Amino acid sequence: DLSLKLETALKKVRGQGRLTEKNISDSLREIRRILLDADVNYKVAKEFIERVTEKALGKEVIASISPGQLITKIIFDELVVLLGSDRSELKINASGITTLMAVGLQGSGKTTFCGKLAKRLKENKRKILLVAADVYRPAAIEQLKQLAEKIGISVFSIEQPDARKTVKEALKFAAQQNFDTLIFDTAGRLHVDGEMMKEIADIKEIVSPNEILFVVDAMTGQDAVNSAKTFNETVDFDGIVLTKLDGDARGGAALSIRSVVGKPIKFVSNGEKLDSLEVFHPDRLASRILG
Amino acid sequence: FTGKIKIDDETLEKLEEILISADIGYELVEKIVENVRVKLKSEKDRSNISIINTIKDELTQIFVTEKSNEEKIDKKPYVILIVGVNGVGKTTTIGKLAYNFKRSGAKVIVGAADTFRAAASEQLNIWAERASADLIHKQSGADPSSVAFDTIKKAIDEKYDVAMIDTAGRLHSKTNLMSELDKIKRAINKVLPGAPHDTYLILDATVGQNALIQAKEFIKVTDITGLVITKLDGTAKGGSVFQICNAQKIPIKYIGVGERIDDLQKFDSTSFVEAIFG
Ligand SMILES: Nc1nc2c(ncn2[C@@H]2O[C@H](COP(=O)(O)OP(=O)(O)OP(=O)(O)O)[C@@H](O)[C@H]2O)c(=O)[nH]1
Ligand SMILES: Nc1nc2c(ncn2[C@@H]2O[C@H](COP(=O)(O)OP(=O)(O)OP(=O)(O)O)[C@@H](O)[C@H]2O)c(=O)[nH]1
Ligand SMILES: [Mg+2]
Ligand SMILES: [Mg+2]
Repeated sequence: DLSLKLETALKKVRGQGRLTEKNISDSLREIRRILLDADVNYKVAKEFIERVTEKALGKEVIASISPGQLITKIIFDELVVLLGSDRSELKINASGITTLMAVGLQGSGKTTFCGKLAKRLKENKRKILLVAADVYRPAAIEQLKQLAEKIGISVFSIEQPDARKTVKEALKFAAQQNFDTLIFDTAGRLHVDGEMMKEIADIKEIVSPNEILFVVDAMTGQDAVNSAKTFNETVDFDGIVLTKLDGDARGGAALSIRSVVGKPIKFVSNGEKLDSLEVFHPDRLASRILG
Repeated sequence: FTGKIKIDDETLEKLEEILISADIGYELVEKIVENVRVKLKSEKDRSNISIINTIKDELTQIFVTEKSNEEKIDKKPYVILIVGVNGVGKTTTIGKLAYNFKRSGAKVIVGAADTFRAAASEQLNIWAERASADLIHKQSGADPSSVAFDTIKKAIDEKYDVAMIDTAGRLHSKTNLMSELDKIKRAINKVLPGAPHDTYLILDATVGQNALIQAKEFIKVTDITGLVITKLDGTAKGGSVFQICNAQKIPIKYIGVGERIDDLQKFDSTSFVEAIFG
């Protein structure tokens, strides 16, 4: 428990009346260690500590609450605000076709997420088409088809390994067949792979998706800001999906990404099954990050 | 006279940022910086170049030199078990390894013991074809231990040189999945005592501090004889392996540097450490 950890560092604060730069410096060091252990980005952790210090300084230490509890509350509240003050819904069109797209690094959980999203939206009585736009990974299309079969949803794919052609044809097909929701699975790609980033920019241009979701593994470390920044610059994604939260990774990458791109975390994936998808709760992730 | 070394604090902070940004981890970075301070106390050269070189030495020394693989690789068949959490690159790495072994003249068979995930065996099948290796697979939902068992049995009977077992991605925090892994390992050992001769834990270069826990937990269930770091063609440095190697003394065997079949390299500690500052 964080407040207990900070208690030792803050022993000297009791009876001092107010929190000062001097009497909280030890606990700030401890908080920085906790954030870095939780995979929060170096620079983001630094900025976070500065914000917390600003909020904490001058605060009166009243008798009924320990200094450790006071600082913990400030940290926790600040973390919750940063993680999800602008919680938002998926952009679903009232009429016409809604198009959603999953993008991200290799292995982050995009294909599985597309299946989960399809299952969730199907429960809202939508006519869904999954589009297999990963034309590279061995058996990627087969993987999407097998997931889709479990939930009775169609998958669109073409013979040629051409992602741009796939999405163009998918749009035509969807219009002909009266689908109202298209979910595009794309290939995992590195943010430093120029050709692949051009592909995703082109696909965005062709499809003009209502919603682009950046799918990121919760165990990602310091590199999270690099990929998030580049993907955001390339496709200006609408939201983030944090996956594999059923593990024990602290998930600090979420704070790093939020601080750097300012986009909302929309979903959390916490299991391999197709029903393991939850709406994001900032307070839960905040306590998880703080360990 | 050896006063408290006056290393440029701004330099040390910049270096601390580089090391932490490489996922090396707060505690280990603090320890390295402290060791560097102590070392440079008695050094005439306290330039920034000297500091960086001292840090590079500290890091490089964490890696164990590969013990000779000679006697393992002469086992017939030489069995490798591939394990790790979800999506790190296990199946792809097996494809690459199969290709390398085939090119060195070995007769290779792979076992699709991921009987859980959608299209897992289809994916491995494509890699096996690309590598000209043979494949054993069963229907979805089959017992992974039986796939492993059948693969090794065939490898023995038909005199394969190398047999590799692909397993499902599993989070180390899931006890049932970790005991399934234990079962797979024991099934392999049952059909061929002494096997698996190598068990590689596959780690994603983008993983943060969770890597240390992953290694600890997988080691509890099966002897991990080597690490493979994948996706080093990205910008992640894979620095979380330093803590693992420091604590567990496990060699890093290979690194994955792309999605093609020939994108696997033997681990080189010097270039790995250089890349952190690159
Ligand atoms: N435990 C757990 N595993 C997950 C979760 N989401 C996805 N996975 C697993 O992670 C692995 C990778 O998932 P995929 O959906 O194939 O990832 P991807 O992003 O499509 O991968 P690429 O297409 O290769 O980039 C699979 O083993 C999934 O079952 C999750 O929330 N929890
Ligand atoms: N850029 C890059 N991508 C890689 C590398 N190794 C694997 N990948 C990609 O990572 C993704 C996941 O690879 P898989 O081999 O399916 O990973 P896995 O560990 O078998 O996944 P699960 O079985 O679902 O747990 C695929 O898109 C691979 O092409 C690598 O070294 N570099
Ligand atoms: Mg995929
Ligand atoms: Mg696999």
